Amino acid sequence: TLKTLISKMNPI
Amino acid sequence: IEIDSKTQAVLDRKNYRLLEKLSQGSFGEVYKGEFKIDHRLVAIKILDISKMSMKFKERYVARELKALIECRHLNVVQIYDIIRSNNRLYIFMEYCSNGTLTMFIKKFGACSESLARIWFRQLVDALLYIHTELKMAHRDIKFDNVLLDEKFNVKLTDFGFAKELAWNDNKQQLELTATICGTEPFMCPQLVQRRPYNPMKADVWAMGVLLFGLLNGRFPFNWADPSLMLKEQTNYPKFIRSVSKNTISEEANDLIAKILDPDEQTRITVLEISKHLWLK
Repeated sequence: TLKTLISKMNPI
Repeated sequence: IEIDSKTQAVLDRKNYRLLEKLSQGSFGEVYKGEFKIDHRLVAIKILDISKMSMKFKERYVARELKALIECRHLNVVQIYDIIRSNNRLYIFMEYCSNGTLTMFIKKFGACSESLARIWFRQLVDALLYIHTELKMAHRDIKFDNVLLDEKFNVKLTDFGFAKELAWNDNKQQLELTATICGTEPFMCPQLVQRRPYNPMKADVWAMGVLLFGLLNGRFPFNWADPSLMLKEQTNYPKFIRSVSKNTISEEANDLIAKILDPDEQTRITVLEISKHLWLK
Protein backbone atom coordinates (compact mmCIF):
# COMPACT_ATOMS: atom_id res chain seq x y z
CA THR A 1 0.00 0.00 0.00
CA LEU A 2 0.96 3.65 -0.29
CA LYS A 3 1.38 3.88 3.51
CA THR A 4 3.85 0.98 3.52
CA LEU A 5 5.76 2.58 0.69
CA ILE A 6 5.89 5.91 2.53
CA SER A 7 7.01 4.22 5.75
CA LYS A 8 10.17 3.02 4.00
CA MET A 9 11.08 6.49 2.74
CA ASN A 10 13.44 9.02 4.37
CA PRO A 11 15.05 6.70 6.93
CA ILE A 12 16.71 8.18 9.99
CA ILE B 1 45.62 6.66 22.03
CA GLU B 2 48.42 8.68 20.48
CA ILE B 3 48.59 11.86 22.49
CA ASP B 4 51.04 14.75 22.31
CA SER B 5 52.85 15.97 25.42
CA LYS B 6 51.08 19.34 25.53
CA THR B 7 47.64 17.73 25.46
CA GLN B 8 48.77 15.29 28.12
CA ALA B 9 49.93 18.19 30.28
CA VAL B 10 46.51 19.85 29.98
CA LEU B 11 44.77 16.63 31.01
CA ASP B 12 47.16 16.01 33.92
CA ARG B 13 46.75 19.55 35.21
CA LYS B 14 42.96 19.12 35.23
CA ASN B 15 43.10 15.59 36.64
CA TYR B 16 41.56 13.88 33.65
CA ARG B 17 42.54 10.57 32.11
CA LEU B 18 41.75 10.04 28.42
CA LEU B 19 39.94 6.79 27.53
CA GLU B 20 38.64 5.64 24.14
CA LYS B 21 37.51 7.85 21.25
CA LEU B 22 33.72 8.23 21.06
CA SER B 23 33.28 10.10 17.80
CA GLN B 24 35.07 11.96 15.06
CA GLY B 25 33.73 15.24 13.68
CA SER B 26 34.91 17.50 10.90
CA PHE B 27 36.55 19.97 13.25
CA GLY B 28 37.46 17.78 16.20
CA GLU B 29 36.87 14.60 18.10
CA VAL B 30 35.16 13.45 21.27
CA TYR B 31 36.82 11.16 23.79
CA LYS B 32 35.58 9.37 26.83
CA GLY B 33 37.54 10.38 29.89
CA GLU B 34 37.72 9.90 33.61
CA PHE B 35 37.98 12.56 36.30
CA LYS B 36 40.68 11.02 38.50
CA ILE B 37 39.49 12.60 41.74
CA ASP B 38 36.09 10.88 41.93
CA HIS B 39 36.36 8.42 38.97
CA ARG B 40 33.42 10.12 37.28
CA LEU B 41 33.17 9.54 33.53
CA VAL B 42 33.26 12.61 31.28
CA ALA B 43 33.18 13.36 27.58
CA ILE B 44 36.07 15.45 26.29
CA LYS B 45 35.58 17.30 23.06
CA ILE B 46 38.82 18.45 21.46
CA LEU B 47 38.42 21.12 18.78
CA ASP B 48 41.15 22.28 16.46
CA ILE B 49 41.05 26.09 16.55
CA SER B 50 43.04 26.41 13.32
CA LYS B 51 40.20 24.64 11.46
CA MET B 52 37.59 27.11 12.72
CA SER B 53 36.28 30.13 10.84
CA MET B 54 37.25 33.62 12.05
CA LYS B 55 33.67 34.36 13.09
CA PHE B 56 33.47 31.22 15.19
CA LYS B 57 36.74 32.05 16.92
CA GLU B 58 35.69 35.61 17.73
CA ARG B 59 32.25 34.71 18.89
CA TYR B 60 32.80 31.53 20.84
CA VAL B 61 36.36 30.85 21.77
CA ALA B 62 36.65 34.07 23.69
CA ARG B 63 33.34 34.69 25.42
CA GLU B 64 30.29 32.64 24.69
CA LEU B 65 31.72 29.22 25.43
CA LYS B 66 32.36 30.45 28.95
CA ALA B 67 28.65 31.23 29.26
CA LEU B 68 27.86 27.61 28.46
CA ILE B 69 29.48 26.56 31.74
CA GLU B 70 26.80 28.59 33.55
CA CYS B 71 24.10 26.60 31.79
CA ARG B 72 22.47 24.21 34.25
CA HIS B 73 19.53 22.09 33.23
CA LEU B 74 18.69 18.44 33.84
CA ASN B 75 18.12 17.89 30.14
CA VAL B 76 21.08 19.83 28.79
CA VAL B 77 24.51 18.19 28.70
CA GLN B 78 26.48 20.02 31.35
CA ILE B 79 29.82 21.57 30.52
CA TYR B 80 32.29 21.29 33.40
CA ASP B 81 35.28 23.13 32.02
CA ILE B 82 36.69 24.69 28.86
CA ILE B 83 40.41 25.09 28.30
CA ARG B 84 42.27 26.65 25.42
CA SER B 85 45.77 25.29 24.91
CA ASN B 86 48.12 24.39 22.09
CA ASN B 87 45.72 25.93 19.51
CA ARG B 88 43.04 23.54 20.63
CA LEU B 89 39.87 23.87 22.62
CA TYR B 90 39.18 21.23 25.28
CA ILE B 91 35.57 20.99 26.39
CA PHE B 92 34.97 18.75 29.39
CA MET B 93 31.36 17.70 29.71
CA GLU B 94 28.81 15.31 31.11
CA TYR B 95 29.11 11.77 29.78
CA CYS B 96 25.94 10.08 28.50
CA SER B 97 26.38 6.32 28.47
CA ASN B 98 23.47 5.34 26.24
CA GLY B 99 24.51 7.15 23.07
CA THR B 100 22.43 9.30 20.76
CA LEU B 101 18.76 9.19 19.77
CA THR B 102 19.92 8.36 16.24
CA MET B 103 21.49 5.17 17.54
CA PHE B 104 18.37 4.35 19.55
CA ILE B 105 15.95 4.82 16.65
CA LYS B 106 18.16 2.94 14.21
CA LYS B 107 18.21 0.04 16.64
CA PHE B 108 14.61 0.01 17.89
CA GLY B 109 12.64 1.97 15.28
CA ALA B 110 9.78 4.33 16.15
CA CYS B 111 8.92 4.93 19.83
CA SER B 112 5.62 4.34 21.53
CA GLU B 113 3.61 7.49 22.06
CA SER B 114 4.14 7.33 25.84
CA LEU B 115 7.95 7.14 25.51
CA ALA B 116 7.97 9.88 22.86
CA ARG B 117 5.89 12.04 25.22
CA ILE B 118 8.41 11.65 28.08
CA TRP B 119 11.42 12.44 25.89
CA PHE B 120 9.73 15.24 24.00
CA ARG B 121 8.60 16.88 27.24
CA GLN B 122 12.19 16.75 28.52
CA LEU B 123 13.47 18.29 25.28
CA VAL B 124 10.82 21.01 25.28
CA ASP B 125 11.80 21.80 28.85
CA ALA B 126 15.48 22.06 27.87
CA LEU B 127 14.74 24.23 24.85
CA LEU B 128 12.42 26.48 26.84
CA TYR B 129 15.31 27.03 29.24
CA ILE B 130 17.75 27.80 26.42
CA HIS B 131 15.31 30.18 24.69
CA THR B 132 13.96 32.01 27.73
CA GLU B 133 16.67 31.83 30.40
CA LEU B 134 19.79 31.93 28.22
CA LYS B 135 18.10 33.91 25.43
CA MET B 136 19.91 31.78 22.89
CA ALA B 137 18.84 29.56 20.02
CA HIS B 138 20.22 26.04 19.82
CA ARG B 139 20.57 26.17 16.01
CA ASP B 140 21.38 22.51 15.51
CA ILE B 141 18.64 20.38 17.03
CA LYS B 142 18.83 16.88 15.58
CA PHE B 143 18.82 13.27 16.72
CA ASP B 144 22.63 13.22 16.83
CA ASN B 145 22.55 16.06 19.35
CA VAL B 146 20.17 14.35 21.74
CA LEU B 147 22.01 12.03 24.11
CA LEU B 148 20.71 9.40 26.51
CA ASP B 149 22.16 9.17 30.02
CA GLU B 150 22.41 5.99 32.11
CA LYS B 151 18.76 6.33 33.18
CA PHE B 152 17.63 7.01 29.59
CA ASN B 153 16.84 10.66 30.21
CA VAL B 154 17.39 12.77 27.10
CA LYS B 155 20.01 15.53 27.15
CA LEU B 156 20.46 18.20 24.52
CA THR B 157 24.03 18.92 23.51
CA ASP B 158 26.12 21.09 21.19
CA PHE B 159 24.09 24.27 21.15
CA GLY B 160 25.19 27.38 19.35
CA PHE B 161 27.88 25.42 17.59
CA ALA B 162 27.60 23.79 14.24
CA LYS B 163 25.43 26.29 12.41
CA GLU B 164 27.74 29.19 13.18
CA LEU B 165 30.62 27.35 11.62
CA ALA B 166 28.83 27.25 8.32
CA TRP B 167 27.35 30.75 8.31
CA ASN B 168 28.92 33.14 5.83
CA ASP B 169 28.62 36.71 7.11
CA ASN B 170 29.50 38.42 3.84
CA LYS B 171 27.07 36.47 1.72
CA GLN B 172 24.49 36.33 4.52
CA GLN B 173 23.83 32.71 3.76
CA LEU B 174 24.74 29.28 4.97
CA GLU B 175 27.77 27.69 3.40
CA LEU B 176 27.08 24.37 1.76
CA THR B 177 29.76 22.56 3.66
CA ALA B 178 29.91 18.96 4.77
CA THR B 179 28.96 20.02 8.29
CA ILE B 180 25.57 21.22 7.16
CA CYS B 181 24.57 18.21 5.06
CA GLY B 182 23.76 16.01 8.01
CA THR B 183 21.39 18.63 9.34
CA GLU B 184 19.36 19.02 6.14
CA PRO B 185 16.36 16.92 7.35
CA PHE B 186 15.82 19.37 10.22
CA MET B 187 15.84 22.57 8.16
CA CYS B 188 12.77 24.80 8.12
CA PRO B 189 11.54 26.19 4.76
CA GLN B 190 13.34 29.51 5.43
CA LEU B 191 16.67 27.69 5.82
CA VAL B 192 16.03 25.50 2.77
CA GLN B 193 15.51 28.69 0.76
CA ARG B 194 18.56 30.36 2.35
CA ARG B 195 16.34 33.21 3.51
CA PRO B 196 16.68 35.21 6.74
CA TYR B 197 15.00 33.32 9.53
CA ASN B 198 14.06 33.51 13.18
CA PRO B 199 16.51 31.13 14.92
CA MET B 200 14.05 30.37 17.74
CA LYS B 201 11.35 29.37 15.23
CA ALA B 202 13.93 27.34 13.29
CA ASP B 203 14.60 25.44 16.55
CA VAL B 204 10.85 24.86 16.92
CA TRP B 205 10.70 23.43 13.38
CA ALA B 206 13.57 21.05 14.12
CA MET B 207 11.66 19.90 17.24
CA GLY B 208 8.73 19.05 14.97
CA VAL B 209 10.96 16.93 12.73
CA LEU B 210 12.27 15.27 15.89
CA LEU B 211 8.78 14.51 17.21
CA PHE B 212 7.64 13.18 13.84
CA GLY B 213 10.78 11.04 13.68
CA LEU B 214 10.29 9.63 17.18
CA LEU B 215 6.72 8.57 16.42
CA ASN B 216 7.19 7.43 12.82
CA GLY B 217 10.78 6.15 12.83
CA ARG B 218 11.52 8.17 9.70
CA PHE B 219 11.99 11.77 8.56
CA PRO B 220 8.87 13.59 7.32
CA PHE B 221 10.40 15.23 4.26
CA ASN B 222 12.53 14.05 1.37
CA TRP B 223 15.65 15.97 2.38
CA ALA B 224 17.90 14.50 -0.31
CA ASP B 225 16.13 16.76 -2.83
CA PRO B 226 15.84 20.33 -1.45
CA SER B 227 13.29 21.54 -4.02
CA LEU B 228 11.07 18.52 -3.39
CA MET B 229 11.52 18.99 0.37
CA LEU B 230 10.36 22.60 0.06
CA LYS B 231 7.32 21.51 -1.96
CA GLU B 232 6.43 18.94 0.69
CA GLN B 233 6.97 21.47 3.50
CA THR B 234 4.79 24.14 1.91
CA ASN B 235 1.97 21.76 0.92
CA TYR B 236 0.63 22.45 4.39
CA PRO B 237 -1.00 20.85 6.35
CA LYS B 238 -2.05 18.30 3.73
CA PHE B 239 1.37 16.70 3.22
CA ILE B 240 2.39 16.27 6.85
CA ARG B 241 -1.01 14.78 7.72
CA SER B 242 -0.82 12.33 4.80
CA VAL B 243 2.58 10.83 5.75
CA SER B 244 1.96 10.25 9.47
CA LYS B 245 1.25 6.66 10.58
CA ASN B 246 -2.46 6.10 11.15
CA THR B 247 -1.84 4.66 14.62
CA ILE B 248 -0.72 8.06 15.93
CA SER B 249 -3.21 9.96 18.10
CA GLU B 250 -5.04 13.05 16.88
CA GLU B 251 -3.43 15.16 19.68
CA ALA B 252 0.10 14.17 18.56
CA ASN B 253 -0.69 14.86 14.90
CA ASP B 254 -2.20 18.21 15.87
CA LEU B 255 0.98 19.19 17.73
CA ILE B 256 3.21 18.09 14.83
CA ALA B 257 1.07 20.11 12.40
CA LYS B 258 1.21 23.22 14.62
CA ILE B 259 5.01 22.95 14.81
CA LEU B 260 5.68 22.16 11.14
CA ASP B 261 3.87 25.30 9.98
CA PRO B 262 5.91 26.72 7.07
CA ASP B 263 4.90 30.26 8.09
CA GLU B 264 7.26 31.46 10.85
CA GLN B 265 4.72 33.99 12.12
CA THR B 266 2.02 31.42 12.84
CA ARG B 267 4.35 28.53 13.82
CA ILE B 268 3.93 27.95 17.55
CA THR B 269 6.58 28.85 20.14
CA VAL B 270 8.31 26.47 22.57
CA LEU B 271 6.20 27.91 25.39
CA GLU B 272 3.02 27.09 23.45
CA ILE B 273 4.31 23.59 22.73
CA SER B 274 4.82 23.05 26.47
CA LYS B 275 1.14 23.88 27.04
CA HIS B 276 -0.19 21.65 24.26
CA LEU B 277 -2.81 19.01 25.11
CA TRP B 278 -0.56 16.12 23.98
CA LEU B 279 2.04 17.02 26.61
CA LYS B 280 -0.44 17.35 29.47
